[in-house]
Amino acid sequence: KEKHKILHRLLQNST
Amino acid sequence: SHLLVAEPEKIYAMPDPTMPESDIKALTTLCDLADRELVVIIGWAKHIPGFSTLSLGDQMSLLQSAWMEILILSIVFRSLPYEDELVYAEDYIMDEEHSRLTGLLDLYVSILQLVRKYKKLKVEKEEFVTLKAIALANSDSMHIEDMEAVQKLQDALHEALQDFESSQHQEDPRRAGKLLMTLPLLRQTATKAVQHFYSIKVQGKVPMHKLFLEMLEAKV
Repeated sequence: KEKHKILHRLLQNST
Repeated sequence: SHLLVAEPEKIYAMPDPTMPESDIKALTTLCDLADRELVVIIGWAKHIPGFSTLSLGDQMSLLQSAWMEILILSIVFRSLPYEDELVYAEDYIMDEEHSRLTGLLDLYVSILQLVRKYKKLKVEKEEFVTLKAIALANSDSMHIEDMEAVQKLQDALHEALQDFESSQHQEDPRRAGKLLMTLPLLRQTATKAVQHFYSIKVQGKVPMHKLFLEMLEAKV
């Protein structure tokens, strides 16, 4: 999962 | 109706006016565009009813396996009003010659085949946004933790499509099936596109942003 940092962060950001 | 509201705004490629025309410039423009579209797609996915209730891991797996299908389906839908031209963005339309010069002729031919299919079906916006969500939910990722939850999402979107067709297209009881039968070609075209851009990444001549690279690597 660490490798996919940006996707992880963008999904966690509240819209 | 949720999906229509969630549909992203127009996007622009904004090629660098100071860079001389070349295949590297065109590929750089497309990769930059794709990177910005990916941010929009991730935000869009969260508005699909049911998607955010999936585990974060499953949300990532679906997006990692379906992102290129979603990008291509958007290009296809934007290109419907045109003849033999692909609308990568409002300001970036490529014909056959430009595609050939950029080394994207093979992809151009494949995407155009999809465009023709949807033109013949006279696909409507409601169908396009539902198909895009189905492509995400049906992306056959091998890393899904909660298959039941993903199946439920697929079922809900499939039901939405069937409801739309039974009310808006009574003239063709098999229209939902015809639309779903376009997905294998979408999958094949997306796989080709990922492989092509991965080979461009390996050549190392085209700058690529981090998110695009991340998603490209997740797919290969």
